[in-house]
Amino acid sequence: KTRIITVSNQKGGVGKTTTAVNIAAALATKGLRVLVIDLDPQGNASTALGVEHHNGVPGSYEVLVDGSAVGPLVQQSPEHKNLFCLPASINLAGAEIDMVSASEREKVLASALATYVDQTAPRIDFIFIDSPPSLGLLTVNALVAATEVLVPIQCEYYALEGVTQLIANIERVKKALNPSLDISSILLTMFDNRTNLSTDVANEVRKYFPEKTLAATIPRSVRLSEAPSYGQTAITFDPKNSGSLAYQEAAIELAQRGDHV
Amino acid sequence: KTRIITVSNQKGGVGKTTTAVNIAAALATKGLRVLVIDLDPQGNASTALGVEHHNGVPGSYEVLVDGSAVGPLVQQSPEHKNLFCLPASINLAGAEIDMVSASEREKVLASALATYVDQTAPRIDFIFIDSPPSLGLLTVNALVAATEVLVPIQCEYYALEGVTQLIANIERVKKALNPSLDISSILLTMFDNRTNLSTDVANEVRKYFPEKTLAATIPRSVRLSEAPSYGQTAITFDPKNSGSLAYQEAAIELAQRGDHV
Ligand SMILES: Nc1ncnc2c1ncn2[C@@H]1O[C@H](COP(=O)(O)OP(=O)(O)OP(=O)(O)O)[C@@H](O)[C@H]1O
Ligand SMILES: Nc1ncnc2c1ncn2[C@@H]1O[C@H](COP(=O)(O)OP(=O)(O)OP(=O)(O)O)[C@@H](O)[C@H]1O
Ligand SMILES: [Mg+2]
Ligand SMILES: [Mg+2]
Repeated sequence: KTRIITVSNQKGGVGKTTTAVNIAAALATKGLRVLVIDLDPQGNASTALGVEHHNGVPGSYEVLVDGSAVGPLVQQSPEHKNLFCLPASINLAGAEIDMVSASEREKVLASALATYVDQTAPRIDFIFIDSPPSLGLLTVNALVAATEVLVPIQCEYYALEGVTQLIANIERVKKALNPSLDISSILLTMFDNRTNLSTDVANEVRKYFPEKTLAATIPRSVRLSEAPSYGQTAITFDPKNSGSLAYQEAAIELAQRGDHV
Repeated sequence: KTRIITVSNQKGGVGKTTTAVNIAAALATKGLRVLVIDLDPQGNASTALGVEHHNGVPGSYEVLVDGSAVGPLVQQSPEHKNLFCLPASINLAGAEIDMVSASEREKVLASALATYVDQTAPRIDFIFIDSPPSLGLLTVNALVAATEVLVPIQCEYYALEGVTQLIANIERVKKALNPSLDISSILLTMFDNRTNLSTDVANEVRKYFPEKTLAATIPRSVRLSEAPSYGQTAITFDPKNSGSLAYQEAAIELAQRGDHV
């Protein structure tokens, strides 16, 4: 069964995109077929995966607003033969307004992906949805389409403060629109072992979510933030740096969790 | 004339809140009367300014959706006698949906602030509006209410990529809703002098926006991110650290710019 994982947190800049593209790339190098759906109008995931997404390139906007099928719009990522991307271009910024009057507007992505998964051979093993830093219609579509949620939490105070709001919103979507939705994993990101703040936040998160928090913690690593400027994931750009190795570990843990979910 | 400055960038985690609260606090310590409007449902600015904003405390939601006056909802910040805050509580997350059918929904904050400024004595010198990482109705309200925009840009690759989209959106609001709106200043944030990436991004931004980019650059400093966990701005928490000193400089430069705007 294809696992559809939404990477979500309404707090900005916590590592949603960096997590989605690097875990996807790590799984692809292990032989799994992986699709990343870019649902953020900034198109950062499309950039990191090296796919075209300038104005006019069809992608997630066309799926959400025009009802286009996913399959024909999926692009191969040059990163790896098992890695694919449904890109986001600048028109996605207008999607939430354009979708307001659509019927069942929260379920558009869910039904488009159900069709895509049924019709695609060989099977897609993982779909990651990179969502924007908000709780609007794009993120709701991502949560309704997902079988599980991966929540990156930056090791900073504000990021900790926002977790309660995020959990409440996921519960709301679960109750109203997607009963099988669950937070399957929490990933601590941008951990800086030189500061007490990082350690304090990491300890708090592990205390409150002992089961869900992945053992792997992603350290702060400049190679992770350099990779997108070359149109690559860190897994390809510099596979041996501390950030890439941590994402490799996180990917393995996430894949293993699937057996028990 | 009261300067109304919206701190805006749809890229998440670039330092919007940290910039709004620390520049506001720096100006307050220099004798200016400053109001911070928290327009982000995460309520991070309210936390940093030490004001109550749990569920039920009236604030920016009531102004935007119920048409409440600003004055009675403004709270004194314990940080400084010249510093005030219109808080955001969790109900603000529903504001964009609740406002969709309101008439002139983009101008609600602008007219509420015009009344507040007229009726408040002694005069308020600066109003900073901390906006969320998106380009929805909350951010549009902030851009329409503003006399100028302050854009924080994190010294990272993705932050650079998003600038074109931001400029295009500000132009759109200027043309349709607020002809006097202009980007008065750009502030480079989280500059890490140990990495080439930071230097490259900073040089790019200064090259493209030589006039608008403030001379002051905010360095990465853990004291800036620790302060909110004590419910304080860094200006109060640790006035002599590199981050606070840089924000003091930026505040002076911003205040001086006003004479020529
Ligand atoms: N572990 C890390 N070490 C260093 N830099 C990182 C790390 N993870 C992410 N970054 C950088 O931090 C910034 C924020 O990360 P990213 O853009 O992935 O977050 P996001 O949650 O997707 O942001 P947004 O809310 O805007 O979508 C980016 O510039 C990214 O390159
Ligand atoms: N110069 C700095 N040095 C170190 N940490 C910083 C600095 N500026 C901000 N931070 C920290 O980085 C994180 C992001 O900053 P902040 O929350 O101010 O950004 P934002 O743009 O307001 O985010 P959002 O898009 O979620 O509103 C916070 O945890 C903050 O404490
Ligand atoms: Mg992102
Ligand atoms: Mg903020």
